[in-house]
Amino acid sequence: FDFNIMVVGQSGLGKSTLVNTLFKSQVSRKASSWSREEKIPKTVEIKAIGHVIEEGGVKMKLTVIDTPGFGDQINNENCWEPIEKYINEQYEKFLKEEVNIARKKRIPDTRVHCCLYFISPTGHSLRPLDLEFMKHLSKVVNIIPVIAKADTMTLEEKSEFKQRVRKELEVNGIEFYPQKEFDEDLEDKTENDKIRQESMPFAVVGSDKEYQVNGKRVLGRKTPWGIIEVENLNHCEFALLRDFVIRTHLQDLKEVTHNIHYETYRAKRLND
Amino acid sequence: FDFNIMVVGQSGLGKSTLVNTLFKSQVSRKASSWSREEKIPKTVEIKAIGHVIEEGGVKMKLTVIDTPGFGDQINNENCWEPIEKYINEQYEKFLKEEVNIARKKRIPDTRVHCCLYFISPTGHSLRPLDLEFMKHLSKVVNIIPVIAKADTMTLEEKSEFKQRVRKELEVNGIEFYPQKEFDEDLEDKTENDKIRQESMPFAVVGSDKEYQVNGKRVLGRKTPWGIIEVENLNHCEFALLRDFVIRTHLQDLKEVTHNIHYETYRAKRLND
Ligand SMILES: Nc1nc2c(ncn2[C@@H]2O[C@H](COP(=O)(O)OP(=O)(O)O)[C@@H](O)[C@H]2O)c(=O)[nH]1
Ligand SMILES: Nc1nc2c(ncn2[C@@H]2O[C@H](COP(=O)(O)OP(=O)(O)O)[C@@H](O)[C@H]2O)c(=O)[nH]1
Repeated sequence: FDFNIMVVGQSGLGKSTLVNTLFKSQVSRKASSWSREEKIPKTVEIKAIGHVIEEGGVKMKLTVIDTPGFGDQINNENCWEPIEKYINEQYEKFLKEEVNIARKKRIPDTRVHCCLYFISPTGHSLRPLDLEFMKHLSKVVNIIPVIAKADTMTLEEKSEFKQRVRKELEVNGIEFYPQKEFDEDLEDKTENDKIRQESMPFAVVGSDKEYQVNGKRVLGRKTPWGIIEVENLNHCEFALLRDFVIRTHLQDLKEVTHNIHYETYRAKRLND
Repeated sequence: FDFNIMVVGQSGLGKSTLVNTLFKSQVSRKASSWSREEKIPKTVEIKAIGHVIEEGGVKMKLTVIDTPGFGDQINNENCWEPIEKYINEQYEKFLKEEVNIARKKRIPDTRVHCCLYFISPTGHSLRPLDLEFMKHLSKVVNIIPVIAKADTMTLEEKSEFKQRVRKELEVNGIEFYPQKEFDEDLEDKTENDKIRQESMPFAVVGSDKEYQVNGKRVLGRKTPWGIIEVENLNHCEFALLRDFVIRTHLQDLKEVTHNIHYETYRAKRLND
């Protein structure tokens, strides 16, 4: 049971914290010997770190693919290319294994099943880099856009920002997961329409610290004006993202990757 | 009584809100017919908007110089150049007027007295663009770095981030206002040392909305987990920045601009 999730976004958008929160375990660079004061790399690096985790009683090999350096330079032209290249290399690896006469019973799957794209909570709109990245990459991988550090915004700012982001994604023809064109039936479409038009992009807050609130221990961020509870739906949509990616849509994320994205790559390669 | 303040930083760091909060009056683009959904310009623009305001019983012509487009492109190479050019053009204007035999009794002063540089509250360190901008511009204008949207951080994160930013500024030889080399006497040095090593960069929050807290009307941001009070020193350092720029150091900002930055420009020009 392999699941490969990539995180993309400028440094400081809470990506490693969110990954830790999602998998309630030390699976991001904050947990390893990487210190938070690590220098921003001069070019985009791709770092895949595998972990064995247990989710709902099932053992899962989870690989988190980090992309430090993305969007952090003064000149970020084409900084998505190393990422697109990595994704295609995994399709190539799988293809080579698949066409092998003596292929393994179960091909190790390193393909990226899900790419979380972190949007900075500016309160205005998407940045040129956000649009460029998602335009290019939504064609080769499942992109799930999230609004990072959503506690930066009031409820009103969040709702306005979300609407504006959704509109911009649409105007720019960016199909994020779950893509409209892959809705299988009316029931699928109804459920996904609601997710696409109301919940997404999920406005998330992450934390690996626990506090006592109303007698319960909760994950949160403690500020002088109150405690932000990560799993409280009145505070942010972390719980919606977590259930979406790890529970309800995990299998579908893998299927769309295999049946659509990989298939597109394979068809193109076999035609060359 | 002219005071010219420039604001620089990526879109969405709360610059116009902060300017409004600083001058408790509608002096930024949010107040004019600029809508918040205005497109990010493709290059850096310089927009100077003058206002007459009253501060402490004194009428002041305040000009806010906005720099939309800075740091917002995919490629931000040399995006500080239009800003440096604008600053030098104001020195040039003043110089031309000064050397004029028939010069006015009071030369209109459009020189930038203070440049607020907004640092994104990433929690890690300064970005390459922050360092480049401040390295270049601290040589020609008074730079006051501020940590934007400081409510994004917990007290602990804020204190660590501040320390790291201060250290990076020092390591990179960036002299922000009040510059060590211009401390006039021991009393000056003692007061400014405290400001440089403990208070700055000021971690600020801005707001033009009012709420009732403990029977008092306060400027703040209302979130589901509490109200962030802009003028509460336990919440952020907005009040320190405001007093610093508008009350205690306003005159000195103008003097350093005239006696140091302008003088340096003038000497270079008259030597050519
Ligand atoms: N306000 C806020 N800060 C966060 C959140 N998640 C993480 N942070 C803080 O933001 C800083 C950077 O987080 P990190 O996970 O290292 O970001 P990354 O560079 O994108 O991996 C740290 O100080 C975190 O504690 C969040 O949801 N909201
Ligand atoms: N969290 C937080 N949000 C702020 C703050 N100041 C402004 N904002 C919000 O950030 C968004 C952008 O603010 P704006 O002043 O237009 O930023 P500018 O693009 O830098 O001029 C708006 O939704 C503001 O309400 C602040 O101090 N903290």
